[in-house]
Amino acid sequence: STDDFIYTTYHDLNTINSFIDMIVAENPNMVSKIVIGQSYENRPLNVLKFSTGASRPGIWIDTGIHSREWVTLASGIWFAKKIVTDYGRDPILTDILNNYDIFLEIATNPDGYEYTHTRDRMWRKTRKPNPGSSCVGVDPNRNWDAGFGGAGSSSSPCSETYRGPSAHSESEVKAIVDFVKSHGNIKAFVSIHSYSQMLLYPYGYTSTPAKDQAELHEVVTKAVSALQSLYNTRYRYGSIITTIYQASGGTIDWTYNQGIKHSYTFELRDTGFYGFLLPAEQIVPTAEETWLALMAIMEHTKNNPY
Amino acid sequence: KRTFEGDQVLQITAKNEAQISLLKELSEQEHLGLDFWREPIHQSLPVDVRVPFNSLQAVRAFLRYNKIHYNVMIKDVQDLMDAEQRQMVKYRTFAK
Repeated sequence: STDDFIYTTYHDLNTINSFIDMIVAENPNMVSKIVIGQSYENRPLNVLKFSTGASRPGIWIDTGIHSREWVTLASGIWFAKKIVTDYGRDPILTDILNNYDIFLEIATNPDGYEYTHTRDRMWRKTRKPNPGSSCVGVDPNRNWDAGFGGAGSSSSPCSETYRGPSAHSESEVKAIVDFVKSHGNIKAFVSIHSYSQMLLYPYGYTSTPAKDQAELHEVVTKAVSALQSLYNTRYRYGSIITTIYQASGGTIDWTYNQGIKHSYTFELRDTGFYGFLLPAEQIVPTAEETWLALMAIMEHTKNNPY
Repeated sequence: KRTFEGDQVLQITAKNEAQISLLKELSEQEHLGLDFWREPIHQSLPVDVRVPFNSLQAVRAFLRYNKIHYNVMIKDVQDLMDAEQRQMVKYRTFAK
């Protein structure tokens, strides 16, 4: 059961999908699984839906879009268990879930993640071959129709930041695009990466400030303060382009341009020593501190409807 | 399965924009097979790069010649991956 599931180790894709089915089976009144599409290698793109009523606005969280960022998927598993455990116990989460649905896609790039377990631990991109090139895969965080093709992404299929032949060319990306558009009432969108210890908001493809920049900055300031309160993990925060670099075709630039005001990207910890190879004993502390920031974001979204 | 014996991850601290430019030039040397975990962007952000064993000597010489400070963040990437795998196998066996 998910009570004796081991949250303090990394798991392969099969185990993650088994966990997803278990948490649905154990919580039939709150949790369901939606398959929003297929990956290039025809794996199901599974999204957990946490809902306590019909026709609610939604909050989206995804992990693992870059496959070598293992701690993000492991944190996603922990978040799922946290939600079903705390509903009815934690008044803030209970109030959030009584007003919003939460959608959680844990393995957002399943082909890449499977590949990191079987062939190349350092793989980052999708696994679709690129016609005319010996290099495989597209960076799914450069493939969105937001400044697509601009500076901050590469036109070379061999680059780790290859944007792909066209916006939304990757089925893993298109599936989320279609879901967000068909749902039509997503109010917050959080895409979780690692590593660098940052909490970011749009834009990445342009230095033009987001029109809601003041509010977004207020939210990330609150969220980072909550995160740091647990283990004092130091985070930087701000817009993508001013805090890290110019990145075009990014996820949250597209979601923000769809009108989803609360669009954020996390870069989780590595504490400066391990990079993508964060030891498993840091999974739970990482998930715990990140959850405090997620709760701050979700609570602000709930208290400030738009 | 691809392995990473002897690969190291260097954490580089550029002290000015000229050194950032040098690191960007280094990142374009595809024959070195460098994997930038954190890109050279500006001097206030550290640069982390996984260096294949065969390129270690050349990269270290380049950094020393250009007086670019670095330390070794991961001494052997494969060792860390092996530890990760052992940990997973241990728990998988336990779970069974």
